[in-house]
Amino acid sequence: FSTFENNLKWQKNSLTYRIENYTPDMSMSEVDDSIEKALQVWAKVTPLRFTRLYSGTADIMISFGGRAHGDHYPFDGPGSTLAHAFSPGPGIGGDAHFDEDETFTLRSRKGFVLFMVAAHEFGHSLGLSHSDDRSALMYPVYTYKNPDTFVLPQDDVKGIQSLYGPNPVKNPFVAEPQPPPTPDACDSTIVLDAVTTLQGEMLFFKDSFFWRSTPSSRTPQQSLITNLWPKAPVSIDAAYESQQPGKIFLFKRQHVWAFTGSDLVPGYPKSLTSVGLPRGVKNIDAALYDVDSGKTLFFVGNSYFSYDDARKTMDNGFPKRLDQTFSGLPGKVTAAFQYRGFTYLYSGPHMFEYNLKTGRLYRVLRNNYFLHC
Amino acid sequence: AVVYCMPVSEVTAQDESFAETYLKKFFNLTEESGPSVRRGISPVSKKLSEMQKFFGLQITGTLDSDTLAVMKKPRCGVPDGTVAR
Repeated sequence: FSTFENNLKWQKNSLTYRIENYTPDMSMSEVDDSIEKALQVWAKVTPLRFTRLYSGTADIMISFGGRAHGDHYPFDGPGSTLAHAFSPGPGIGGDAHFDEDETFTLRSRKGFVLFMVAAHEFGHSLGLSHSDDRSALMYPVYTYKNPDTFVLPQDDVKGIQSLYGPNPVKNPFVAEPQPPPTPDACDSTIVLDAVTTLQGEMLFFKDSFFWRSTPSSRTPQQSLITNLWPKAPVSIDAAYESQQPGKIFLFKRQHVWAFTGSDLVPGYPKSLTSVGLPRGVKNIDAALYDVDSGKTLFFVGNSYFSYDDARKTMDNGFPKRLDQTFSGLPGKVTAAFQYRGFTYLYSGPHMFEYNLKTGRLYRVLRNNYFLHC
Repeated sequence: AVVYCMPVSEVTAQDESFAETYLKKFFNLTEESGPSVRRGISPVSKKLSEMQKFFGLQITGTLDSDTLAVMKKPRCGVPDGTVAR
């Protein structure tokens, strides 16, 4: 085996990938499966884990293109060069390009098995260059192998483990619990974990991911929460932006984290009592900061609390039942935020638009209304 | 007299051009100058030997049918050996 200059490698084990486009030679699901399987070849023998993104920039961007396709290395039509990939690094680093003029297949010999070509290219994306071992996956010349019985040759195992070490899971060939599927913002049944503004952007949280939507961008950008806030929890309960612009609070079970930029504010995480909530509250469902009144609303089950940020105390008369203020809500609030003077409460697969002062309900919208699906 | 017909493999000018393109792409063949040229070792021959060594072919420094056959196989577009580094 061989590696690139200075043993170039990723400095993290959680990597993201995104399939930017598809080849017409195979169905989309066949391409998805081939790519996923090709990445798992390397995950099985290292601590590396791969998560798929459906928008935004991933570490490994995967695309099909013919001839000149946007980098300085044009493809050459059918035959000869099948694909290429770039060694680990920012920008184009890690990306894999497949020559659209080739015929890619799921497992047939008539054409090139995408799984085999992709597994080889991802070796480059992770830091391996070519091997002169004829039996190695990283041998530069394509060799047909049945993807259903493929086992990574020892030369490649030694190569990739020289960079990342072995898989800490003892028996990697026992199916590991697969990471939950990447949530799809445009799934109409999606129930978001939390929503907040952040300096004019809107952030929508689900599981380990969040989407950020700016007034200018058409499609929201999907990222891993820990890419932006390395010390943040995932699958959070609630989030809100405080009156101090750029300061965001994330809630999960009995704790709250505060971030300015990507940095965790010293002293955090704290317990929920630090924002005035009674000790008996084990978790909250949603939170929002009301710009007009300077109050922070915490939604817990069928009630909500009003916290005065300035006086650092809970307002009298709270908690109140939701239906004392918000008409039309079918159940508990799962996410909440304010935008351009309106208050948006998510409950189940719908978002309810209110005027907080009057409690008047204006519109009932789908959860992904702001996600431009 | 017995005449042996030696099957001389035809390496055409086109093959040579193809091989040069291949060596430029995968073995960093450049229009070299310097000591090796002055010693008469052509850059192409030097790179051919490098390629033949990498692929376990007979190292002749000249373009033969086996070497050409490997060059014509479908492959990855990333350069080989030290070049990739």
